[in-house]
Amino acid sequence: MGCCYSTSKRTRTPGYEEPTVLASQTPFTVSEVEALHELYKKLSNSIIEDNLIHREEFQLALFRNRNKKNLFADRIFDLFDLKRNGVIEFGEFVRSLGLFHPNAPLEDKITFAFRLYDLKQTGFIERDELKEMVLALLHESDLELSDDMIESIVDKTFSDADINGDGKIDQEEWKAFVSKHPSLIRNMTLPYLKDITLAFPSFVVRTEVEE
Amino acid sequence: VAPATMNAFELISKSQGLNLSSLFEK
Repeated sequence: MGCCYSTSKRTRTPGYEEPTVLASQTPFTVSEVEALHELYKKLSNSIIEDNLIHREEFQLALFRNRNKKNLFADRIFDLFDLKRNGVIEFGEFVRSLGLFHPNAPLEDKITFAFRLYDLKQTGFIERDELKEMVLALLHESDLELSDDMIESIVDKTFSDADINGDGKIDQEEWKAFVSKHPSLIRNMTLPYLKDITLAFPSFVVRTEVEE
Repeated sequence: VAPATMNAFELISKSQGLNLSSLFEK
């Protein structure tokens, strides 16, 4: 039967989770999760047709270039890949994007940004990590700064954020720093997600589940 | 912007790799 075939076909997709479940655990409605599934199908079949987002497919979507190396895109991919099995499954995609929803708790956005910048995952943002990220940003942009200038920027930022002066930024210091500089997590909110079904109507093929 | 007044995290946050809106471009 048509209805049952459609359901079983979706169930066989690795990592597929029911929109009703995902909607109950994220800021998205069921319709929005279904719209995200249409986007997910496109992204997850752009290079390897297996309904899973591989790193190269993520890079391709972000940069229109599958081979573009970018420290921050790698970090985002790793954080989205909650099971750490090298791919972003649909449930991981929706749950992670939920953090970028305008209605997601600010606290969650601040924590995600902290984990993003804690490159070595030590529970702290250290000075060498901050410098590595500044160098990575300069590498991808046209901005050229002398090493002295870079050191000066890193020193100033670090001394502003490292309140207790122990040489590393902990989560509490990060929260305090972000509260003084809220623009730091501006990129943690994607206004499109507020109503993805209206912003991307072509992704909404049909609503299979009653809201 | 004078380098001394730059905030390193502000610089970093401008990375294209952190701009997920690109995922939604058709």
